[in-house]
Amino acid sequence: MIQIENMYKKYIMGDNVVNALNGVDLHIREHEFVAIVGPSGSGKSTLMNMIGCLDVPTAGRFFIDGYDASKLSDDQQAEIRNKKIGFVFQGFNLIQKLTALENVEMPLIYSGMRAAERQKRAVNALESVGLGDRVHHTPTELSGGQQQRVAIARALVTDPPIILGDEPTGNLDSKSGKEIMQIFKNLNAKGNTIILITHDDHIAEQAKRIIRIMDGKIIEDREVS
Amino acid sequence: MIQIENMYKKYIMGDNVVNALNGVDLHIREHEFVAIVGPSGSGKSTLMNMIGCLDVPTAGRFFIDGYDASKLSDDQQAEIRNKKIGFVFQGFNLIQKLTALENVEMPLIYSGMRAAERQKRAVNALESVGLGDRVHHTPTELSGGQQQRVAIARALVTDPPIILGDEPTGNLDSKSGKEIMQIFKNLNAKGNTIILITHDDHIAEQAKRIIRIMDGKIIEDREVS
Ligand SMILES: Nc1ncnc2c1ncn2[C@@H]1O[C@H](COP(=O)(O)OP(=O)(O)OP(=O)(O)O)[C@@H](O)[C@H]1O
Ligand SMILES: Nc1ncnc2c1ncn2[C@@H]1O[C@H](COP(=O)(O)OP(=O)(O)OP(=O)(O)O)[C@@H](O)[C@H]1O
Ligand SMILES: [Mg+2]
Ligand SMILES: [Mg+2]
Repeated sequence: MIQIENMYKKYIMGDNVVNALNGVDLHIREHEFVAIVGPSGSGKSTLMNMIGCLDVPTAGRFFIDGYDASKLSDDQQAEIRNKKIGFVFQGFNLIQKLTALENVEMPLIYSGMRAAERQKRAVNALESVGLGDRVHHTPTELSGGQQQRVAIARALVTDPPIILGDEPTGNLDSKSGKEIMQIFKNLNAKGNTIILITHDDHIAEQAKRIIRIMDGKIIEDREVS
Repeated sequence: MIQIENMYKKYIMGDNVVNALNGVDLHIREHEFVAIVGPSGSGKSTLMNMIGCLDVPTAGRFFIDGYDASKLSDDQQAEIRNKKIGFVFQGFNLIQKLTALENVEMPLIYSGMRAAERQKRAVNALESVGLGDRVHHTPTELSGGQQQRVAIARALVTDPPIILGDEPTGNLDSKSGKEIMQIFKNLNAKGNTIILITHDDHIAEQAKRIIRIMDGKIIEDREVS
């Protein structure tokens, strides 16, 4: 379902080159539950952005569901993102002037769903992450962990086949974090592919496979026992 | 040094009232090392913003170094913030068009330090958090954990007597998190007051006192054994 071959991502800053991805090969199949771990700055978010069709490598190939991403037009890439992928960003990327409800409705607007059904689904998604009483708050009227949960609800609301979470529990207390992990486990049990970046070993050990990255390379790739 | 008496912070949203702080009494002395813990949305960042003179309560009194904060002018409050407090924000609050170096220099510009000394201190602060090779990157050219470390360096660069950290290790792997905690411990050993909000019990147990908040109230306040 996701195939990365010999991928490089280089940033050129004056005389320096930053090798954010430095030769990555990776194959993730449908229904997997993968945790990506590694030090700060090691390339995890960069890798996630490639998987989410949000960035383009300097070299190497990327296939999603058999399509060579480099051969797709921008419109075709946007369509794959909207139909197949739900993304929880490390920095949330919520729209500041929209309420929690309006933020979570956005992916359903792209899918052409009509307003009454959209609002019902968005409210359900917000209730599932414990924010039923915060639906009309804008991001600045929410705590850090509440903003993170709005970002999670938005990633889940279209029930996408692939869910990408970049540090999805980083701002949550352990009880809220457990509730979010239970949501991901339930989705994986019904067939969604889950890929999470995490700095928390407790979270990583709840996945089925752990991929460890260092300096832009995969140094470990194992099943969770 | 920090005294909070019967503090309330209410937000009015249509017919609803959110009691972000719901009767808080708190006394923190010089040289303490305090961790503030509690569920997402319980009032921790709101409390921290009061301590940092960044917000005004709905009711109750706040004294910093003996001054009644409500009797200070905006200029006097700004002066207290610049001279006494270093703040690591939950959302980092870096200036997007400035480099890491320029972001860390900002508090030194306010203090009137001249350019050569300012740059030297800012570079030292960035090196101390492992970012010596990222000084000319802007926030969008940094990973999430690197942005967090720039925010930490900026809070430390004036060596302020009070350091407030809102989830300062939330985006860091455990090794980087340990290095940051060692910085805070060293500062506390030389006399700085450290107040950290954290969701990580390992981090909280490294403080000397743990304050637990729930629904805008302090429900526990104990020394760490
Ligand atoms: N401007 C606002 N208007 C309305 N409600 C607000 C506003 N700012 C904060 N709140 C509410 O006040 C409560 C406390 O927020 P606060 O940011 O202090 O929580 P927190 O303990 O820091 O949470 P987290 O661990 O998720 O960061 C939350 O329930 C939040 O929704
Ligand atoms: N636009 C850019 N220009 C230059 N360097 C960049 C840019 N974006 C990222 N980098 C660098 O690429 C490296 C990898 O970044 P990435 O965001 O993938 O790290 P990460 O593993 O997600 O880290 P964290 O755990 O801190 O979030 C970092 O060292 C970062 O400084
Ligand atoms: Mg990252
Ligand atoms: Mg907070």
